[in-house]
Amino acid sequence: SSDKDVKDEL
Amino acid sequence: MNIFRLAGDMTHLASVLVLLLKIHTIKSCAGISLKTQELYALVFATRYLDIFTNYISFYNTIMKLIFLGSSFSIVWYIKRHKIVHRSYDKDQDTFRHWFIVLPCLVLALLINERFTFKEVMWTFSLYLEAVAILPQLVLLQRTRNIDNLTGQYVFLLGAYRALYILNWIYRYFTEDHYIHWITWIAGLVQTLLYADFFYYYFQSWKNNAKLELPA
Repeated sequence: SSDKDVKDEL
Repeated sequence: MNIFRLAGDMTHLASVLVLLLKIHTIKSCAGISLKTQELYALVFATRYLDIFTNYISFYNTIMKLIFLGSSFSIVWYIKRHKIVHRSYDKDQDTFRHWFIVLPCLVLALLINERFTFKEVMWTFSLYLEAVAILPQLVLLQRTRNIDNLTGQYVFLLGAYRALYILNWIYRYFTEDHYIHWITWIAGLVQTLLYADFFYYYFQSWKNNAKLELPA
């Protein structure tokens, strides 16, 4: 799950 | 990071600061829904499970700590602080948590991108954040005298969501493979919930009148 770019959002 | 995303985060931060100002300085939580605040604490607790295992940036970690810390301390203030607790509109703030939490949990179990604990919790936090404002909106509608800080708090929260949508549109056109249906639909639903509030907020601003939502 951590490879998704959306995870850099809050 | 683009300007919309940064502006969204700063608006979100400002909303938290406005609420803390009201609670910490004025020692009042009148018009603030404890239910919504508890739901936000749950949103951040389930979304930031990877805070210490998945490092993204210093900014990211600090912001996560701020949102976690502030949401739990706001809940603590309303429930446990002697003076603040007295101003809590308990009889008006009647929304049931379970009507919100359970459907979101079921939906996250059914519709997610990957069936792992962390991923389901993360998806759950998106669904929950989308509807967590509902108890607050219901309470606003029941409050005859909405004070300025409460109105600004809800307005800033709504503005933060609107800016995140602009951020997604920007990222969609500037980045490859940037498609996140779950995030976008949940975010769109969340922003639409503020439409009614925005309408009356701008009306009161234009007419220089007190903010009041029709029952």
